[in-house]
Amino acid sequence: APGVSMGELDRIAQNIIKSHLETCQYTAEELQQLAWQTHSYEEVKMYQSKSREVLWQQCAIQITHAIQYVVEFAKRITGFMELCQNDQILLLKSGCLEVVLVRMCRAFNPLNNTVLFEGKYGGMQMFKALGCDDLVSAVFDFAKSLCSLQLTEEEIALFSAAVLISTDRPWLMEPRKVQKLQEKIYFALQHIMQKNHMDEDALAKLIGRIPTLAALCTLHTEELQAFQQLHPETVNVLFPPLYKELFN
Amino acid sequence: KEKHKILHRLLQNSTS
Repeated sequence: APGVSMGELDRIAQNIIKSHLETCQYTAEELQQLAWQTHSYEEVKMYQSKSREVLWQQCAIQITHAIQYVVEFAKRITGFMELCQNDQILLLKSGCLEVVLVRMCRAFNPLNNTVLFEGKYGGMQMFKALGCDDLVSAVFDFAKSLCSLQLTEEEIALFSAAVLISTDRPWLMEPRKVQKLQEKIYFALQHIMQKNHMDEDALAKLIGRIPTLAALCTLHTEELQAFQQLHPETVNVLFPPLYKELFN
Repeated sequence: KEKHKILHRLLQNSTS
């Protein structure tokens, strides 16, 4: 990388990895312990029997909780806090859900296609009552495909940061500054992945998932709009304020 | 900032 020393890349990487480890919501050890704790048949039936509004609200709460950890992740990244406030807000607004989806692969078990939700692992069928099977199955597919890349915690940390600090977001006031930081993160990620993966194309495969991430977020927005048309009072009164601010 | 009061406040607050 021209004009960047290995020392600087290493500093950036270590800062991002530290931030991730501090703000990842569940440690790797906690996730390991929970690994085969799955929701029972009765518990799944219980989720399936909830009304659409109730389950949407529960999911909105969980997503918002996860987003709060992503905000903290961003705040502990030195380069992110050096961006102007406008761009910090823009990047988080447009990227926080994508980062949640990346982080989700840590709490996804590809052996039985279950995700950690409200304390235990459960499959897609748990979310039937939401009435957006396409979105749920797309999210599960994405998590499974990300798991197949067998990313280390460090790689997840750096990839999360690269997804967040993206020049593809409209209305950035200092796109060049964002670009420089993003490039350094990708260089650091490339360096780490070259060491960890036999597959030379591992980073390219990872970058190739980014359009899917964007599509998932668009689909989420569409589903929310459709849901809100039918249940405006649920969204206005019962959804977390941060969720509404970001996605409404 | 005006349209994202909660996000702005989260960014301003000291680390939680």
